[in-house]
Amino acid sequence: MKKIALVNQKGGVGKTTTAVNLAHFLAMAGHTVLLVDLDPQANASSGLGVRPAEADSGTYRALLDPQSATSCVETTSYPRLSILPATPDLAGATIDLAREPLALARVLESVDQKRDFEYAIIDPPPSLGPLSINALAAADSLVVPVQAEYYALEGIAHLLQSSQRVRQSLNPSLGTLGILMTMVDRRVNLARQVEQNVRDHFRHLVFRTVVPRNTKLSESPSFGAPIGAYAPRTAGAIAYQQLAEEVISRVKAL
Amino acid sequence: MKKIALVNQKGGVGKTTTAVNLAHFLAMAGHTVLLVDLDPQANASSGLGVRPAEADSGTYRALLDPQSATSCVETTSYPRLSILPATPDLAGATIDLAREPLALARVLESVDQKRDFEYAIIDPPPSLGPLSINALAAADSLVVPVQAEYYALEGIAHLLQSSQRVRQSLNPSLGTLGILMTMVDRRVNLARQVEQNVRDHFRHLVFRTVVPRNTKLSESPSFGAPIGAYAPRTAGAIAYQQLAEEVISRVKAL
Ligand SMILES: Nc1ncnc2c1ncn2[C@@H]1O[C@H](COP(=O)(O)OP(=O)(O)OP(=O)(O)O)[C@@H](O)[C@H]1O
Ligand SMILES: Nc1ncnc2c1ncn2[C@@H]1O[C@H](COP(=O)(O)OP(=O)(O)OP(=O)(O)O)[C@@H](O)[C@H]1O
Ligand SMILES: [Mg+2]
Ligand SMILES: [Mg+2]
Repeated sequence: MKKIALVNQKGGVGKTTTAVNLAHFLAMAGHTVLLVDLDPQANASSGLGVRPAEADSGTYRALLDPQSATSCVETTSYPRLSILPATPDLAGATIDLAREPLALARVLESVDQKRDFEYAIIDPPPSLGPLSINALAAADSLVVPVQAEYYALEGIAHLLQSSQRVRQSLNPSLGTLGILMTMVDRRVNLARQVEQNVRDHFRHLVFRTVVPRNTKLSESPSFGAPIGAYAPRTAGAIAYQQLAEEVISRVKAL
Repeated sequence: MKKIALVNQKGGVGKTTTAVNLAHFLAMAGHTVLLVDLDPQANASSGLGVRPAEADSGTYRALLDPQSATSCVETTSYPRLSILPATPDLAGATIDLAREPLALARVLESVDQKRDFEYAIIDPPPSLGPLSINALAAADSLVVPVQAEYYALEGIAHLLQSSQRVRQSLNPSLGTLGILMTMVDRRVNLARQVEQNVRDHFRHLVFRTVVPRNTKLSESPSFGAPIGAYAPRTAGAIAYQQLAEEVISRVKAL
């Protein structure tokens, strides 16, 4: 099972939008995928139309008892795409998880023994707190969404330092799969400058795929549907399909 | 000193942009203002062109030693506007602050005894972790920026519950000054629907001022300048000036 975490402590850069749509296009391409919603806001869950049945279910229950994790996995209406949904209790778990940085790694190990997922896509909250540290410790690679805005630029170096610390202490096999430019409006000067800046600095680490700012992408969660189901021929859907292809080829090359 | 915290655990909704520009327009209106950057990403600091001198300075040092807080306050190039800048060390402080929910309240008490600020504007990170709990415990009122997007809608109820818990346990005088609609593009259906939804639900709590999506607002931090200095006659500047007037009149009515 390839474990990919979407990380960036800067808020609102497209972590959830990328997690939901990448997971869906990987499933459309024939792969079996588990989406892990690790954010108490549960945006990835609602973005796929999944409202967890009870409060004490999904990712929160799995973290408390990794052996029972498989029973916490729920199906979605999209073939080959399953989910560990988030519940608000997850916010309360951060205190316990501060002392258990490998809780999520144990959950994914337990799921991997019993189920046959080819990919796990992890969507953490916007912070470098216990939930995100768990994501960094459990993942074998990172996708870093970066909004084409000034504030988003400042945070990347800080993030790469934190993942370096996790690599040294908790998870030596953690790599960076790529940096993804999101919400890029090429008509806006600042967006073009930020993209150029990121490509000059991080070179081949930056995906060729660029996700444009596109209203349909922000509308699709209100219908509980990924973009590939809600508006398949729009620029946002085409970009995320291309991203899935690029992720598959980068994973093969690892 | 009126203490106003910008809170919303949803990322990228305009907390920092509102903190910087509200602080600047309050200062332009003749009030003395302290901007407290409580986010380790230090976006509010860089948005005003302030790069903290040493790592161990600003908000982090003030939290460690509230009695010395006044010496951590720095000036900005804008009259009547001072700042407690953030440094990356702040990220390390969250472990200590988990046990000290009133550390920031002590800092602002100490500053209030020695300096004569009429307003303190607090900019926390996107989470309900120790730094944000400190902000809720220290503030006497909240401004909640809400992006006109689907995911942003889901988080408001959760946020108001958390501030209710803080009101009961740590800070009985905490009130909500208002909910501010941000990045509203009235040409987009979803944005109009979300705004209508929020006004129907929260009624008079929602500020009349609406901040439109406007590129100049996202460009101004790259020049280290608030919008009122960078592009004073644009729609974003006019909106934040109106917000300052509305905040002043709501504060008087308290
Ligand atoms: N390419 C895009 N074009 C237009 N809107 C987008 C795009 N990508 C994301 N959005 C919208 O922008 C907002 C922020 O995106 P999203 O919630 O995915 O970011 P996030 O990084 O997961 O946020 P958080 O830090 O709160 O977890 C959402 O309302 C989403 O619908
Ligand atoms: N009205 C607006 N129009 C256009 N862009 C905006 C507007 N308000 C904020 N932005 C831009 O949107 C991004 C998010 O805003 P900002 O950083 O202020 O949000 P935040 O809530 O403080 O984010 P975080 O959750 O990371 O602290 C920034 O790049 C900012 O420049
Ligand atoms: Mg998210
Ligand atoms: Mg901010």
